[in-house]
Order: sequence, then structure tokens, then C-alpha cells
Amino acid sequence: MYLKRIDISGFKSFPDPTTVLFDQGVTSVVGPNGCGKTNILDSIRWVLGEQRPRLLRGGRMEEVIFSGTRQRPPLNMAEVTMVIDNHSGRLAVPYSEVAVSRRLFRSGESEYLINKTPCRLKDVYDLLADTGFGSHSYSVIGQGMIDSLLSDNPEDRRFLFEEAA
Amino acid sequence: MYLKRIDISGFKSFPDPTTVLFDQGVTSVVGPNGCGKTNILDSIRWVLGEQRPRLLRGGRMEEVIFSGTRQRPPLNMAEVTMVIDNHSGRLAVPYSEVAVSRRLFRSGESEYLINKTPCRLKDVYDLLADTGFGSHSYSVIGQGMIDSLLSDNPEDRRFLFEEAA
Amino acid sequence: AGERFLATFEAARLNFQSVFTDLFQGGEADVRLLDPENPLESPIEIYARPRGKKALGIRHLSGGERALTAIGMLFGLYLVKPSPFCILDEVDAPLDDSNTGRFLRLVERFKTKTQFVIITHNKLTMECADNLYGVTMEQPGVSRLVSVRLNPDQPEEETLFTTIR
Amino acid sequence: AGERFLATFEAARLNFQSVFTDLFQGGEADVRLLDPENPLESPIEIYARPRGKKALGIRHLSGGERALTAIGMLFGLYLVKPSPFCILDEVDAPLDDSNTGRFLRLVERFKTKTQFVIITHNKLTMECADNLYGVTMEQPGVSRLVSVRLNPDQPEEETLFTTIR
Ligand SMILES: Nc1ncnc2c1ncn2[C@@H]1O[C@H](COP(=O)(O)OP(=O)(O)OP(=O)(O)O)[C@@H](O)[C@H]1O
Ligand SMILES: Nc1ncnc2c1ncn2[C@@H]1O[C@H](COP(=O)(O)OP(=O)(O)OP(=O)(O)O)[C@@H](O)[C@H]1O
Ligand SMILES: [Mg+2]
Ligand SMILES: [Mg+2]
Repeated sequence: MYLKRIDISGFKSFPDPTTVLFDQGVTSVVGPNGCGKTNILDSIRWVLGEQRPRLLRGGRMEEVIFSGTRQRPPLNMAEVTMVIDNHSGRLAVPYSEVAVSRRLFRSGESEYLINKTPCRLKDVYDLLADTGFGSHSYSVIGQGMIDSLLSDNPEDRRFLFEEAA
Repeated sequence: MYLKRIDISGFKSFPDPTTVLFDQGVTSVVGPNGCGKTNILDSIRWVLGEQRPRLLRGGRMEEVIFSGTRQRPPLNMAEVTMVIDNHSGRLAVPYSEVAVSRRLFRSGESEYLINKTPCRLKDVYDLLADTGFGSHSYSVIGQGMIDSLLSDNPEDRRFLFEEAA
Repeated sequence: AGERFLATFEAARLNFQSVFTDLFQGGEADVRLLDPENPLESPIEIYARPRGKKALGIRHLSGGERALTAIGMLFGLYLVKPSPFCILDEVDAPLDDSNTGRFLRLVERFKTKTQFVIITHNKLTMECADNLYGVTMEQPGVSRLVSVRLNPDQPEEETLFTTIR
Repeated sequence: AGERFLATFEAARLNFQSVFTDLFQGGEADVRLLDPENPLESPIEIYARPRGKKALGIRHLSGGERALTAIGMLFGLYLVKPSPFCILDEVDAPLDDSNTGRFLRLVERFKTKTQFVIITHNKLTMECADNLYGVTMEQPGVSRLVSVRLNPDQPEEETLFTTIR
């Protein structure tokens, strides 16, 4: 099971449909401050079902929708699709390629899809459960998280061990 | 008024007497992880009268005394001296050079000296009051402090503005 | 559930110890449940002693030593239950060049099991990547992805990527 | 005291705005008392909008944008009441090369009034320094200071400094 690509559209600083292809091996993402690198990480957390706006640096979930710039108007929908290779059969669905999509409209409506079939958030969680793919997991390490792992509050690291169990 | 040098002895990872000379202009301090750079900053905070062990990464103040390595035994005293040029007369003492010293013994005894004359901590504070030299001030910016200036807690930055007033 | 957590915890602990000793070229580390009778509620304590130094508690570690210890803990967990995909956001920021190199060699060893995406400003990390994406913002506030090749003659991060469209 | 705080705050605010616009080559920033009737108790709010982007609140800023904003606030305060001496510990860690350059040019402008000591792993910062100290730990756990000259042919941080004793 491996990640093939992410399609980002209308999410944070990615108003235009953008595809990030992932090959095997190590991919490094680089660029100047504020250009959108962590936003890519946020889009991955989000499509995996993250429900806490705080972990996406927001106060409300609708803040992930492209809010416009001085030259471009805001958009009304954010959509992210993650495409996973499933030749190993690790995901319990009869497809060799699985696309998980999430959409959010400014009205507040949310949609989740698996291979273009609408489903519930719960179905996305169930699909990915126990695979190590998950927004709460130790597979997404955000800026500043490393320091909190050693914080004075020994509870801060508990969730990592729970994930691995 | 400017900083001429710091003499560090028995403080954290500096068991042997070490002198750091400061010229005019910008001095950069470099070296591998864990080699003692932040400890130099801590020694400056400490000699300026910092009373909170937490700001020196400690639980108790005696943790600033060199605690030994696998090859060297611990020491019983830490001493730091800061030498300030006072040709401007900004410090209210009749000396063109002012040395502020602080000692801490493992027994818990503390000493403060101004130009080798024993004094109280309060005398060090009074001497430096209003000069912009002070451990609480915005002139000592530790690792990780930059982020706390923008924290969600608007109280975190208040002390900087109070210092400047 | 408590049983399973304890088993996972013990595996993670052994892995952490071995990864730490590899990253620090010696020294020793441990991770413990403060309350082993209540594994699912217990705070988790970390102990880390770099090679040749005395154990002083993790609060006395330097910024880079803390980051490397946290990386050791993460990768210790990856050994228990590998994630197929792992995205790391600037975890190398506090590391000096030698420690960055050790971190990258660790990633090399894990990349057969795990697809890594590493967001970074660090040139050494960029050089080690198999694939390199640049994120740019020519239109203010609008992110765009470009595929990149490193130009060793252009050390400036920004000029490094403008050559490729 | 409240009067004086308000006067200081207003001066710091104007300075912050001008330093920010310089560091971000445009954009705008502000700092406000949430409760101006009670200046000595009031929380302090920060507003920062990078050039060309829309104002989204400081929680949406990137890691580097946050660091640069905090640096702007600090230096805004230095303009109100210059500190004779200022020690900065790795404040450049999250900055890309261009922003590091802007930070260093800011330090250049301030260094006539303030003696700077900058702890760093960043090569650009090292190159800009007037004086360079290396801290080493050949004996584990024992820090030693060496005066250093930069060797541009040896990019590795550690080998950079072993040549000078
Ligand atoms: N909903 C949104 N609409 C438009 N732009 C947004 C939105 N949310 C965030 N942004 C923009 O994204 C930018 C931050 O991007 P990001 O955090 O990905 O930067 P980065 O590349 O990780 O930079 P750094 O190297 O400093 O960490 C901010 O400047 C912010 O204005
Ligand atoms: N009381 C003490 N006695 C002996 N050693 C100490 C004492 N307190 C701290 N140390 C040592 O100092 C080291 C940390 O030094 P410091 O924080 O100055 O590193 P640094 O050069 O700033 O590194 P980095 O680049 O990672 O921030 C630790 O390894 C710790 O063991
Ligand atoms: Mg970022
Ligand atoms: Mg440090």
C-alpha cells in the first residue's frame, strides 16, 4: 500500500487544481517561507478526516477554503483527493486503486467520497483504520510537534503510543 | 555602555574558567548541537540576576553548577562575571569598568559582587535598572521564545512592552 | 487493551533505545510508564543521556538534542508498526549538519518500508531526496507546485528553484 | 504608569509597523490593546498581513512568517528603548535564505546602537558576523570556546571549526 498522489483544489493557498505525485523513496518539499508547504501537509491531514480546526491552524473548519487574495476572490469549496495504491489488498475494498475525497462548502456542507461514491466520514475512518494512515497518527508530524513530544506534560506523547498499539 | 566580556567558571557545561570577549559589532556563536552555546546565554541571564530556574531549564537553581561528566567529578560552585564598559557613565557608579559577579555554592549559599565588593541581589538590579540590561528584558531572546511572542495567550507578550516602558 | 498497550509500549521502548543509541552514537535512553498498574492512564516519562554526558533529565538537553531524541522516539514507534507513508515538517530545523546527516541515514534505512515526504529548508536534506518538489508563490497568496532539480552552484534557496518550470 | 505605558505602546506600535513592512517588503501589521481603558492589564493582540495576501489572522501565518513577525515586534521595541546589548538564540532557524538576509540587514542597521550576539546554525548568519566564536566539546560534556574564521570550502559545520585552535 502506498500513496500515489494528492489532488488539491480550493484548499488554503491552492485555489487552482494542483496534483502532487508521489514516487517511491524520499520526496522533499521545499520553497520560501509562506509559499504553501505546510498547507500541503494540512491538506493530507484534512482528507484523512481531521476534525479539529486547531490542528489545521484554524478556528473554524471553513477557514481551509481558499479565502482569496488582494487580486483574486475567495472560492466556495475546498476539495482534496488522496489516491492510494491498493495492490497489496491492505485496504478492505475490491479496488487496486482507492481514491478518498473530502469536500467542504462555505455553506458548511461536507462530503466524503471513496472512489467517487459518496460515503460518511466514518467510512473513511473504517477504511483506513489500522493501516497507519490517519490524521491522528504518528505519520503526520507537523511544524513544532517534535518539541511537544518532550514537553513537561507527559500526556502529550501518549497518543503516539496509543496509535501504535 | 557596552559589554566587554563574560567569565564563566563551573557553570553548566563550563567547568574550566572560560572568557568570552565581546567586540563591537555582531558576534556570532556557532557549534554542534549540545556543545554549550545556549549555556552561554543562560550564564548571561543568570549573572543578570535571573531567579527563576525554569528560565534556565532547571528545576532548582543549583542545577546550574557543573554536575560532572562520565570522566569528571561535579564541582561545588558556579561563578559568572560580566564586565561592562562604563565610560558613558550610564551605570550610577564611579568606575569606568564595572564587573558584576554571581556565585552559587552547592550548599545553597549565594554571593553577588560589584567590582569584587559583596553586595545584595537588589544592588545588582538597581545598578542595571533602566539600562536595558536585565534578564527579564527583551535583550535576551532564548530558543523557542520567538514562537511564544505570537502565542494564543496575549499575556505572553505583555512583559516585553512593560520592559520598554 | 491494557495488555496490548503494554506489549506495544515495551516494543517501542526497546526500539527507542536502539534508535537513540544509533542517532547519538552512544549514550542511552529509556521511556517509562510512571504508573505501570494503570497503563492506559499513565503518564509517560522519557530519559535520555547523550554519550559521555551525565544524566540530567531531558529539560537540560539542548534544542538539537531534544529534537534528535524525539525523532528517536518516533522512529522507535515506526519500527513497532510501520506507517506506509510519513510526512515530516521541518523536523531537521534545530539539527546541526552532523546530526542532520544521522537523521537522513535513519530515513534511508526506513524508506524501504515507508514512503517519506520531508518538508525542509535544509540543503543536506534536499540533496538526499530521491524526488524534489518546489512550492512557489509568484502570484501572491497562490501556491504552485514545480518539479525541481538541485543546482549546487546556486546556494540561494529561492534562485535554486526558479530555473525549473 | 498607565500613561507612560500607553505612550510606549504607541511608539512600539508605529515602529513595529515600519519594521514589519521592511522585513516583508510590504504588507501591513498592527498591535493593539484589547482593553485600552485598562492598559496595564489589557491583553495585546497582533495583526499581520503579508504583502499581496489577505488578512487571515496570525494563526494562519507560516512558521517563517510568524518568526519574522515576532522579530519585527522585538526590533520595534528596540527602537523605542534600545538595549545596549542583545543576545538572540537561533531566531533564524525557521527563516528561508531571503528572509534570513532581510533579518541580517535589519541587524546591520541596528548594530551601531546595540551590540548583538547571535547563536546560530545558519551559514548566511555566520558569514555576516564581524566576530565568530565556535563552541566545541572535544571532552564529552565539557565546553570550550575557540575563535573561528569561516572556511567557505568546508560547508560542514563541524569541520568548519576544527581547523582553528
Ligand atoms: N484559507 C486560506 N486561503 C488563502 N490562503 C491561505 C489560507 N490559509 C492559509 N493561507 C496562506 O498560506 C500561507 C502559509 O502557508 P504555509 O504554512 O504552507 O507556508 P510554508 O511553506 O509552510 O512556510 P514556512 O517555510 O514558513 O513554514 C499563509 O501566508 C496564509 O496566508
Ligand atoms: N549543570 C550542568 N553540568 C554539566 N553539563 C550541563 C549542565 N547543564 C547542562 N549541561 C549540558 O549542556 C548541554 C546543552 O548545552 P546547550 O543547551 O548550551 O547546547 P547548544 O550548544 O545550545 O546546542 P543546540 O544547538 O542543540 O541548541 C547538555 O548536553 C547538558 O548535558
Ligand atoms: Mg511551514
Ligand atoms: Mg541551544
